[in-house]
Amino acid sequence: SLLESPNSSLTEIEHLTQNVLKSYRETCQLRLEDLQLLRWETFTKEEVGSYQKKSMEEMWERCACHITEAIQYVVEFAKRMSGFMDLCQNDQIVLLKAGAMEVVLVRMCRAFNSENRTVFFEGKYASPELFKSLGCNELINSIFDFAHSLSSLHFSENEIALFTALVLINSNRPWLQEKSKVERLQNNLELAFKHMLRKNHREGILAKLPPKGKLRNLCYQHMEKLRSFRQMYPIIVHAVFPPLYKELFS
Amino acid sequence: LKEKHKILHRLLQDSSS
Repeated sequence: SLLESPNSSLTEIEHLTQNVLKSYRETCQLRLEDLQLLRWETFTKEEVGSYQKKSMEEMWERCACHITEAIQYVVEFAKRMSGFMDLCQNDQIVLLKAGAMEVVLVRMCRAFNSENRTVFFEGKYASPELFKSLGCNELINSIFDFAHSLSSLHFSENEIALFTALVLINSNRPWLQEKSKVERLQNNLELAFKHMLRKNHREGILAKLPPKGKLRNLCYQHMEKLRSFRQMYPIIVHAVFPPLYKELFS
Repeated sequence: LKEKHKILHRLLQDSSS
């Protein structure tokens, strides 16, 4: 009904909110409490050095596997969201193909310690230097800058849940077949998000949210870097990269 | 699109997850 009725009641919006919060809680991959507990567990200099000495191929493969795992949780989040599975299969794929990585990047701010500019990676918090062997310092720094700016908003878990739902349900994605259905779900999610912010006196963050182009640009940079890596190591990508990662990004 | 995204399509169809 959320996709068909002309107007949504406050009760419907409240149901949608509760559904999105529950779907998010069930699929958030890492618990915030655990991330907070490990907040100051950083890699030692020796450990950072050993990551930096890894080959570019090994580091790329590791990161591709972690991104793929994170994306699988986002797919599950989408599937549990009211209305998503009522969209046609083409549009489900379009939205996930365009938005899954963007959601992963937003979710990353939970695993980011802005006080020492580190991110949770393979059991501890890592600085950008740890990723040196990937050969994409500019992209890594842009992702860290993005996580830093998002952290300054001090998102609550509920805010992340609704914000990421809105990152995913975007009726402006190209190749949608039933744009109006996506628009309707997006409008309801926007109402739900704004209603929650108003209730918590947090409307101020609306003006500080990252522009949609920012996330799109980070994802574009990631795909460009993958393209360069693939030119250098086509066999590695073909043989050892996760199939879902290749399907989405190359 | 479904043809080009078989894994994503399968994940979406999988009701056991």
